[in-house]
Amino acid sequence: FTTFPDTPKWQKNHLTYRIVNYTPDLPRQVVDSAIEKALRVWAEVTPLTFFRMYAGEADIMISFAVREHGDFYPFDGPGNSLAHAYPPGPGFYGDVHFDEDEKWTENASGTNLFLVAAHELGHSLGLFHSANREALMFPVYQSFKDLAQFHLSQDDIAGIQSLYGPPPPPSPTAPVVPTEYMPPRHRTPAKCDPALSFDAVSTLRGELLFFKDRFFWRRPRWSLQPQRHLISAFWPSLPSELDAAYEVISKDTVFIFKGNKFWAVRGTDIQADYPKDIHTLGFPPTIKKIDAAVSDKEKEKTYFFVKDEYWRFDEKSQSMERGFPRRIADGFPGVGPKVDAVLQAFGFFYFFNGSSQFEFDANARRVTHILKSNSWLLC
Amino acid sequence: HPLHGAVKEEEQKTMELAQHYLESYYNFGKEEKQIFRRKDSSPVVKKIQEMQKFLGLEVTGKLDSDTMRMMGRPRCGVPDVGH
Repeated sequence: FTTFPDTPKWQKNHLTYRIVNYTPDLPRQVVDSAIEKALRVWAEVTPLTFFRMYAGEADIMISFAVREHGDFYPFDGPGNSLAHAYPPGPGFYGDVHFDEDEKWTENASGTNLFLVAAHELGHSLGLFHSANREALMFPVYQSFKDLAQFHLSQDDIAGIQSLYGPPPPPSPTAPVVPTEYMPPRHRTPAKCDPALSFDAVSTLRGELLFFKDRFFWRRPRWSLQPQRHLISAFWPSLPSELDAAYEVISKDTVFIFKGNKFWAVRGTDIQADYPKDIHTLGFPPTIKKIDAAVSDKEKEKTYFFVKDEYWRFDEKSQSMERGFPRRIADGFPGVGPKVDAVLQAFGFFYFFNGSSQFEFDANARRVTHILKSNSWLLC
Repeated sequence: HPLHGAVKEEEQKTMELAQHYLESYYNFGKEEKQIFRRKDSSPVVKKIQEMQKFLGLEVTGKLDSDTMRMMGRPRCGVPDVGH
């Protein structure tokens, strides 16, 4: 790998990006999703996070243009130069330009927007070209047969981590395994791994969904046998490694959380004007993300779990209730201190914490069973 | 001779493509007015070898078919060397 001369890099880890315009070759949400996936490629192996802006000057301005487009580096029509980008810095630095004269696609035909975007964003972060043919930062376009198998080469990872270091270690309670960092995108969780933990769990129209990394297991009503799917196969624009998910049955909607954003999905459709910011639910600015959530369909109350506390949201008045947060240990004795995911089923709450699951009887206010988290997957 | 003219023209095109490629991506001396007078002049050969090495081609210093094919493939517009 190489970095730009004088090794320019961003002096902050939280970067903003803005998609300034769109190509007519693809639907907007496909472009949104390709750019988001391309940013996630780099976010997974560094401490960097990316926040989308919809107006004003972002660190990384992403646009489509043809021929002379105001930066003295005119594009050249179809083929040859596909796109270019500028190293970190103010103004047009960090920006990405795509040549609109290319045929942009979301698969292996034509010019795959995700692949080119991931490469160009490498430049926006400070990587120059690599002479390693396996590397994403190799200058000549190489399409992938199976895009789902795409991953950064070690050369790319070494390059970007030479600028920004590795991602922060998992939460302090999780064992730090001294092996080479294997980004979640490469892990393929095994349902009967006794150490299996979940990122999020939810019901969906009578089915059960168990989310982990890029995948989820689905336990349909008509079959006890869980099936594993890629999240992106059902909801292409959803991120992986979710934080929380819950269904509000009265609305036939599942709400899915990651970081400070949340989405509303109805079946496989993501509702318009989502994602929204979690603070629109009534969380204070100090809350950056939630760990788990579950909606009690009888009481029409939704519980949000953040570290060792929980909040209660009233679905009827659509507002966060007063007198919260409270300690999880007080409201749900025997559960916690931290919660990965929560499920309500058969009149119980099921709290998932690492590879353990606590069946909680809300009436008796006590834990009635402790199970393995993956017991629902018939292991 | 028409054949000779056609070959000449083809060669001219090859030279122009290679010159544009090396100028765009290998910092080939715009400022030093290095002109592609003869593709076997040493600065040109050096630049061709630099490009072949970076792109993982056999370093022949010549505009052989592999090199021409690689230069014809779609790529990123950011240079491979230099500022």
